[in-house]
Amino acid sequence: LIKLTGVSKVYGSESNPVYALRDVTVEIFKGEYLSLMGPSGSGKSTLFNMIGGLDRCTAGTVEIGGVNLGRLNDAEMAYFRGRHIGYIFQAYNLIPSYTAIKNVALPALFAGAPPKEAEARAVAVLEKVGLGHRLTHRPQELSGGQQQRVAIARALVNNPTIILGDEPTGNLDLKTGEEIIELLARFCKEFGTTIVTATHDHKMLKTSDRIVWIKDGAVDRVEETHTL
Amino acid sequence: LIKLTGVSKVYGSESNPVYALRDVTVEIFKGEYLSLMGPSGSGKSTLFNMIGGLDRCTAGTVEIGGVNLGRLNDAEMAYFRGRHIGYIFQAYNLIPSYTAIKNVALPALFAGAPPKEAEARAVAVLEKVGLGHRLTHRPQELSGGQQQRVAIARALVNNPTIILGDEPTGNLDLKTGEEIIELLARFCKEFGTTIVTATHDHKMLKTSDRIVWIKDGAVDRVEETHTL
Ligand SMILES: Nc1ncnc2c1ncn2[C@@H]1O[C@H](COP(=O)(O)OP(=O)(O)OP(=O)(O)O)[C@@H](O)[C@H]1O
Ligand SMILES: Nc1ncnc2c1ncn2[C@@H]1O[C@H](COP(=O)(O)OP(=O)(O)OP(=O)(O)O)[C@@H](O)[C@H]1O
Ligand SMILES: [Mg+2]
Ligand SMILES: [Mg+2]
Repeated sequence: LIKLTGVSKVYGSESNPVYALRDVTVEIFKGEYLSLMGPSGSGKSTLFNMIGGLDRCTAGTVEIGGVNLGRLNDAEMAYFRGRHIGYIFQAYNLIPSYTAIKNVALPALFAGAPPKEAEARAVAVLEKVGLGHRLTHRPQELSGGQQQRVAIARALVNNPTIILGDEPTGNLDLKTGEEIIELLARFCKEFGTTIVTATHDHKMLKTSDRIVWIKDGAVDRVEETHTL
Repeated sequence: LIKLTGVSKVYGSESNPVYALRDVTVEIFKGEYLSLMGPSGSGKSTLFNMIGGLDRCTAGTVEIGGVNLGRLNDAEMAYFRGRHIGYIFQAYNLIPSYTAIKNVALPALFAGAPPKEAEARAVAVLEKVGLGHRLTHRPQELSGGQQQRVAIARALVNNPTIILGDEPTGNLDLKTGEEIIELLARFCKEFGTTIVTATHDHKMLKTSDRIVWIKDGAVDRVEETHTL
């Protein structure tokens, strides 16, 4: 479903380049649960920005369902992302002036759902992540892990084809983290959602079908989890 | 050194109160390494805001070194905090327009160090957290875990009496997380720094002298770690 070929990303200037991704080639299959793991600064979020079309490669191609993302203009990319991808950002990126409900309902509204239905779906998924008692709180009235769960709920509300989760359990305690991993696994099994997470959380290991280990911007190795 | 007596914090409105902290009484001794653990939303960050004087209790008192924080006005509190406390925020709170060096040097400049010395000390501690190769990057040019480490370095640069770390390893891989925990433990042993961390990271358990477990805004139990 997702195909990266020779993907490279260079930041910085001519005189001081940062090779964030170096010639990454990897294929992610429809319906699989794949985890990206590796040291801080190794390129996981950068790779996510390429897959989610939030940034463009310096070289190489990213294809999703046969569509070459590099061929889409910004408007087409935004539309494509809205229709197919649920993105959980490492820094959550919630709208500060919106309540939890409004933040989560937004993607549903963008996808064309009428306001009442969008809100009902937002409530349902917020309850699934344990925030049924915080629906009307704004981000600054929520704990770190609660903000993270609002970001997770927002990514799930449209039941998208692909969920990209950048460190989705980073600020969650053991029990809540396991509940979220369990929830993602259920989306994968029941709806055939393709789940890609960048994570430092080793609890993610037994739920993943495969693990791609990243080091210094390059793929270090790929593990099938039944061999672990 | 730090004494909380009957600390309570209520958010929200009269009609819809949120009891974030309920009658918390706990003492933290000079030079100890204490970890605060508990579910997402249980009150850890709120408790930190009370200890660090970033917010005021609804009831109860917070004393540091015999000083009742509630008696200080905002200016006195800011001065007190700048002199004695290094604070690692759950959301980092870095200055976006400043480089890593400038972000970390800021507390040193506020404490009266001349610019050259402040910069030299900032570089030294940034190298200690593994960011010697990212000194001139601004926050948006850094990975999540790198931003977290800049926040950590900034809390350490003045070698303060107390370090308050709110989820200091939340976005770090296993190895980097262990290095940071090791670094904090060294500050504790070598300089007698009092370290208080709010954390979900069970790697923190063996380094801590005591663990305070929080649940629904109240102290659930206190554990001495050699009994674990
Ligand atoms: N400004 C506010 N208004 C209303 N409720 C608030 C406000 N700030 C925090 N809360 C609530 O207070 C409770 C405690 O929040 P706190 O941030 O201390 O939790 P925490 O233990 O740090 O959680 P986490 O592990 O997720 O970071 C949460 O349930 C949160 O929703
Ligand atoms: N805009 C930028 N300019 C320069 N360098 C950058 C920029 N953005 C990221 N980098 C660098 O690219 C590298 C990869 O960053 P990335 O955010 O992908 O890491 P990561 O694997 O997600 O790390 P973490 O686990 O800490 O979140 C890092 O070393 C970072 O410093
Ligand atoms: Mg990242
Ligand atoms: Mg918190």
